[in-house]
Amino acid sequence: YSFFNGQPRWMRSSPMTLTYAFSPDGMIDYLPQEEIRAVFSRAFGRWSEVIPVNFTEVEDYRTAEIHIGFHNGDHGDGEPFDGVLGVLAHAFSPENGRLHLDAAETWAVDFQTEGSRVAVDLESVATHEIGHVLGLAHSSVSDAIMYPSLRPRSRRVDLRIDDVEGVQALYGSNPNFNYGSLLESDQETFNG
Amino acid sequence: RNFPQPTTVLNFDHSTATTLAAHSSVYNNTPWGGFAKFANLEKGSHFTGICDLKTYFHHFGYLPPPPGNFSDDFDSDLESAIFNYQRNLGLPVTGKLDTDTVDLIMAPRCGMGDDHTRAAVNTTTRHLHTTRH
Repeated sequence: YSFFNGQPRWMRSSPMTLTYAFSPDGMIDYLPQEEIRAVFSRAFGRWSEVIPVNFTEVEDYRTAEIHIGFHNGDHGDGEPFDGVLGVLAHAFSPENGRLHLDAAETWAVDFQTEGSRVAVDLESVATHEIGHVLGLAHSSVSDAIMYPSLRPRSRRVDLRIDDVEGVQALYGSNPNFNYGSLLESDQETFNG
Repeated sequence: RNFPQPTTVLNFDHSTATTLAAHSSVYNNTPWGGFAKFANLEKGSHFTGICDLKTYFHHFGYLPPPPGNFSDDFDSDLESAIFNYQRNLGLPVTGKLDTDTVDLIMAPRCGMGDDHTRAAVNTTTRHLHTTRH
């Protein structure tokens, strides 16, 4: 795992709660909004399980700390999106809070119903970008969430030891986190 | 079920080549789909369009900006960028555009650079460095 320079992180009193909201002007219409919200709720929840940080969705986009949106091409942050595949998404280091997904992708929440060869798993990308929002940079561990590449029609949503150690170095451990279960799951994946 | 047959001809790995071919068809008409043609090029070669690969490496933090435009030469700077890319992303470190490397370059990815010197904190580029563990 790696950090941004200076190891920026969200500085709030403990227990920390960060709010997030979806851009009213930057959403896709071919997936039900409830499903998109559920995907992000699960993605935030994975990080919450390992660090003492909670995430709450709010309606007011302006006052939220984390801003999520689907955008096309040049969307004003100096990092234009490039159409189908290529760059899928990007996010900003703490405490900026912007998380942008390329609206040109075929975002999928279920590959059984989305048959496109270029479909991209929304939950995998959301989980990765939340890692950036929290302060993690890219990892060289190929099965870690923070590995920068994700192939179409593939799914990578479970935090690995590398991700957990990195984010806990920034925020400490959730007292309810069971490290042994993670090791066990890593072992099962390895054997499987 | 067909399994790739091992071969020793020119150390050519058919299973990897098959993967590259399969992914190349998926990546047709995507931003980096055309990079498949760079597979197996070596340092010292000149190939039209390899400047686009240098732009890619520059974008993700592996090459400094050129004084002018990037050339189409497979030069030492490009080789160094490939070394670092392979090291960063857990590939066999060869410094060559082997099929595994080209296959991963073509794959979709996060827009954040891998050295995070271009981590977007504001709308302007900000120079940062990372600590890797």
